[in-house]
Amino acid sequence: DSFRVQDPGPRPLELREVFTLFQIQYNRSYSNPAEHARRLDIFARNLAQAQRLQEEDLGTANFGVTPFSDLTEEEFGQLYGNQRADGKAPSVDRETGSDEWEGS
Amino acid sequence: VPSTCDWRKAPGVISSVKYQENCLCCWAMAAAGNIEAQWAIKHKESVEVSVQELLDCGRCGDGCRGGYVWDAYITVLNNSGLASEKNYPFQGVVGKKCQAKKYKKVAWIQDFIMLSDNEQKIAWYLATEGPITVTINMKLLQQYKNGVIRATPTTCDPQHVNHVVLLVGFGKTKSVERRRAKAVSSQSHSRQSTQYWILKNSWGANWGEEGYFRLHRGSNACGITKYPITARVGKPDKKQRVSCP
Repeated sequence: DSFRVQDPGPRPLELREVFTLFQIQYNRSYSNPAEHARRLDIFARNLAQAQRLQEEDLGTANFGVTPFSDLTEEEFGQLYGNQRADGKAPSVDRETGSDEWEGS
Repeated sequence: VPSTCDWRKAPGVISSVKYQENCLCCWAMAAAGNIEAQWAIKHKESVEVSVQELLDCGRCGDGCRGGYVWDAYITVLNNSGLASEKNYPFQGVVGKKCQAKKYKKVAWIQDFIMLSDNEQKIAWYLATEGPITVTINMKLLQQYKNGVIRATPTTCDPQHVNHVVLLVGFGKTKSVERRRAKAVSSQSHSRQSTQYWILKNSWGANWGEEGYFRLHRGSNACGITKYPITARVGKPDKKQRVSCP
């Protein structure tokens, strides 16, 4: 009688459950189990990264699961960035002088 | 410079948040948003211009593979304006042929300029002339949900800018919004407010804060001062200062 099972309360969601919820929310499906496993791994890394950002951020931002959570940083840059400018924006000389309308 | 400014509060100035789909056209969407806002402020007429025209009619012809915001303005100048979004709608892929001549122009520009890299001067221009485009490092946006991002050069390299967005305003948080203040109740904490920029993205209204996000103002967060560029609409000799709501 001395042994009692305490109610642990609601358990935290497992990574796979969070990933399934992500797939449902953002309508994601993968072509085969290997791709699914790869995306789950990327998802886990991104969640860890979001947690690090959350801890390091000095502002009020919240980081977490987003529509891009199953993409690597490289894929994200290739799919949503301004690829032509990515890392190789030209050096532009700033014109000295007035910002006023009269400037030529 | 006023303490806050939000052009979203001015009716008809900021159009709906767009979704760029699988097309790397942030540069065209930001330029279109800039022209729409400047046109609405200077002419008191709300317009929605064609992003597709910028993609189809650009000199490089591959607008869905990325681009620079100045290319968009050169296209507008070469075509003597832009058609409406309604007549020449966004397709998410580059069309085979530029169809600019088929449609009536609904907005045009005089020229375009790059502003100073001083955040106070950018705020002044934003408040007195209207929204502008900026190019930022988008690294932190992959995991962003909401709030004010306060980046450092280590977490977000200000030299490596790779995403163009529309700067629509600025403001400051109330002290209670600071996460550190609410999270670390046992520590003595700062009650300072945080100044921020308000930016319109092109990843749909389901991303971020209804399609928008906020970046810390005053620290060149994610390289926001690197390319502050805007089209100029209306005659240069007519000095018409406006007031940001």
